[in-house]
Amino acid sequence: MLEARLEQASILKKVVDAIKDLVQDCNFDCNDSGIALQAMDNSHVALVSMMLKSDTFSPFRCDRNIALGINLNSFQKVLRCAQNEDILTLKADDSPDVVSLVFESSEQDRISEYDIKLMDIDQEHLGIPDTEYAATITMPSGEFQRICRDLSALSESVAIEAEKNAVKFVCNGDIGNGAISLRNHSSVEKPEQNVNIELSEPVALTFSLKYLVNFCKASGLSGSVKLCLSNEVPLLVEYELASNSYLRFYLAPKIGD
Amino acid sequence: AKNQKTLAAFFTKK
Repeated sequence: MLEARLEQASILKKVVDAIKDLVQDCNFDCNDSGIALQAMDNSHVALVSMMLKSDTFSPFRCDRNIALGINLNSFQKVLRCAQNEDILTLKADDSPDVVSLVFESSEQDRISEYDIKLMDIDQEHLGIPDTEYAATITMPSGEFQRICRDLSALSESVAIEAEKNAVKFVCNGDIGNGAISLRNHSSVEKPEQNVNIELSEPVALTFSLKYLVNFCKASGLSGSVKLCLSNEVPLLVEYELASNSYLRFYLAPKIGD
Repeated sequence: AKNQKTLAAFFTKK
């Protein structure tokens, strides 16, 4: 059986809020290492990969591999019934028809119990190769969100160009063009504004802004975001969570003929 | 013009 207790319901609320416009029905794969999810959007252009390690939960117990097939719309409806500060416990049998959620208020003596009916989801799993990326950019998640939102008003796609000490986001649209450059920046006083660019070779790739704007819905999960790029491979956008957990998005590039 | 690729062009099915 599965029993996983989260100190704060907000983590799961934010994860589901962040991915539910990209993927609809997902298997939450539970085993003794934690709860994982991998799902592609309908067009097979973007992929969500979530890992909530067992250390994220306290306690965490999962004796067998259990796949919880959940409709994310339904999940969101139930998670909205939890206060952000509530303690959240997920429970399921070994061959479950439902997943149970218990929300406990730490301040009040209130316990809320919900069940969500599970579905059989036949999901394609992709093997994602370990990649040594040519460029890794760490920047404030809010800054990345602003850039994607601003450029999406001008164009459908953005070119991300990483070179030594600088990364440039460039778009060309019908009404005009835009470009935002960021340089390495580190401040002891405001480390949350740091930009770090690690580069082994220059990279320039073009991506659909529609998907990037969608990924940025995860900005509330982490103050910083990591962009990993190599020429002619999908972009990795990673939001790191506590206890080595993460929410990752992969986006296939647009490539010329 | 650039074409949108799908992930299948880069990742293999498990």
